[in-house]
Amino acid sequence: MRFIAVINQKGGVGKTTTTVNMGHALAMAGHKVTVMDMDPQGHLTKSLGVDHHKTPGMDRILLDGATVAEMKQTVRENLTLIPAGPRLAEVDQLTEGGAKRGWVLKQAINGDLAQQEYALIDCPPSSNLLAMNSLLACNEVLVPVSGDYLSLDGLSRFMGVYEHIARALQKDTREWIVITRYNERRRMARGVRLKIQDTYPGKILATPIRENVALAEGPAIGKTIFEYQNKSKGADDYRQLAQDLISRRTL
Amino acid sequence: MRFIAVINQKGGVGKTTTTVNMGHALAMAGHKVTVMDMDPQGHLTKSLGVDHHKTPGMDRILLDGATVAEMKQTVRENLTLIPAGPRLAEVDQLTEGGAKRGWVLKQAINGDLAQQEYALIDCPPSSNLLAMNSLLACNEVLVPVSGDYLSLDGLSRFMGVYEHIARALQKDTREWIVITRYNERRRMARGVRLKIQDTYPGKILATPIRENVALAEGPAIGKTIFEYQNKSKGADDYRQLAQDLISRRTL
Ligand SMILES: Nc1ncnc2c1ncn2[C@@H]1O[C@H](COP(=O)(O)OP(=O)(O)OP(=O)(O)O)[C@@H](O)[C@H]1O
Ligand SMILES: Nc1ncnc2c1ncn2[C@@H]1O[C@H](COP(=O)(O)OP(=O)(O)OP(=O)(O)O)[C@@H](O)[C@H]1O
Ligand SMILES: [Mg+2]
Ligand SMILES: [Mg+2]
Repeated sequence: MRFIAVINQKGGVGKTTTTVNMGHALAMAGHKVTVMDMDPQGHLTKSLGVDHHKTPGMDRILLDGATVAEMKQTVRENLTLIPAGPRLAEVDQLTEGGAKRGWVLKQAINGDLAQQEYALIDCPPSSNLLAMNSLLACNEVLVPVSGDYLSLDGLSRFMGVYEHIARALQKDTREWIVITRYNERRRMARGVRLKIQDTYPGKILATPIRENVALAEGPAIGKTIFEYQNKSKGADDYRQLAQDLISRRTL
Repeated sequence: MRFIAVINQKGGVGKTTTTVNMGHALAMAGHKVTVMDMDPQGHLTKSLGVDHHKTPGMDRILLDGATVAEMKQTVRENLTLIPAGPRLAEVDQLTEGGAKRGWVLKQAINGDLAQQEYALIDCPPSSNLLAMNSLLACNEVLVPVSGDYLSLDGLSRFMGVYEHIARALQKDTREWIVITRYNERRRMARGVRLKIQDTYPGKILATPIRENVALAEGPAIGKTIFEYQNKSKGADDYRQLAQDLISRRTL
């Protein structure tokens, strides 16, 4: 079972879009997948067509001790979702418990996802308690990076923090990078891609996700790219990215 | 003196790009402007060419009681910056003090910015303590929204939260919206723009900021759009947006 945090504190780099579409692609390829919404914005939840203003999920698990079994729901064939829940922002306000507060998710999950082959956690854009819980519960991280300089800065900042955590915990971890919102015609995007290849060889999943407006339209009606425009570049790229993740194929 | 929080918990919608370039445009138009980096990522700081890994600023003000006068630096004519500082993320881990923790920035600023005509605060993408401090210190908010559905969802979520706060504090506040990363050829972008005009009449600043790669390239070398490509669409739009803010010109 591969437990993967989809994470980058930089905003708008495609964490949610990647969790939704790579998650569905893995499910469509026959694997049992659970996706978890750790962002109080609830955009993973919304993107799958579930009411993110009302449906409880992670908030009850982290704040009230509800179980994964109680909160998860089947959203597609082979695909279960744990919604964010309307009270998830309260997690960041937990002040009791010191360092233990970072381990709540890992303990809550326990053995509940043993039947799953992949668990993907959609993280919020910050380095707060929700992100920390996701990191400590996972043995792999997937860092989406868009083809611009501020996103590159976000990547190096995250990798620095993560190496530190992994060493402190003596954890055996694996990092993956996926280049998103890739516009090949932009010199900057090509430059950022080369820079990442130089700095993190062996970590970049082989398929960059190209900029494709269909990926931004699906969420409005709760459809993944495969339901909304199955023949689009976005669909081709995420289908291929799922295969890259399965076979660990890098640039 | 207009104290404006540039805020939206949705990531990557152009908060930093707007603070840098509208801030510089106001300064170039002859107004005294202070910009403050409330994001531990330090991207406002970086975008103005200041070393965001080392230079102290907001972190010392909020954690150690340093004064604005001690931490500010002149970065351009008429433009001063308070950098984020490398320890800013520690603010979110402050657990003592209850509701008082939201007012630290307001108290720290005190009268120190009385000489300034505009203060713009670049907020992080989350609804945490740093964002709250920014909101409570300001009497106006500027919400950048990019032309896609998840960004629209972020807008309505924020406006809901903000009305609630303003009413609770019986504060007289003013909200502005700016449409960013606008790609006129996309039907979705036009649709989002119309939806915002319907829902928030009188709040949308008249000039949408068009997608223009030059805006993403400047930060790599610490140049604002006016220094990097003064004749670009990005430069024209932000110059005009600054005038919209000054004269309160809306759609
Ligand atoms: N390859 C792409 N092509 C076109 N639009 C995209 C692509 N990837 C993401 N988007 C759109 O860009 C916006 C930001 O993407 P997304 O919400 O997935 O990023 P995020 O990292 O999860 O953001 P946040 O930091 O707020 O959680 C969304 O409107 C999304 O639909
Ligand atoms: N109008 C535009 N045209 C082209 N690129 C843009 C435009 N506005 C912003 N960008 C680029 O998009 C990315 C995200 O913008 P920015 O960092 O300003 O957003 P943000 O809301 O501050 O993000 P965060 O939530 O991480 O703080 C940056 O690389 C920026 O340079
Ligand atoms: Mg997201
Ligand atoms: Mg920013």
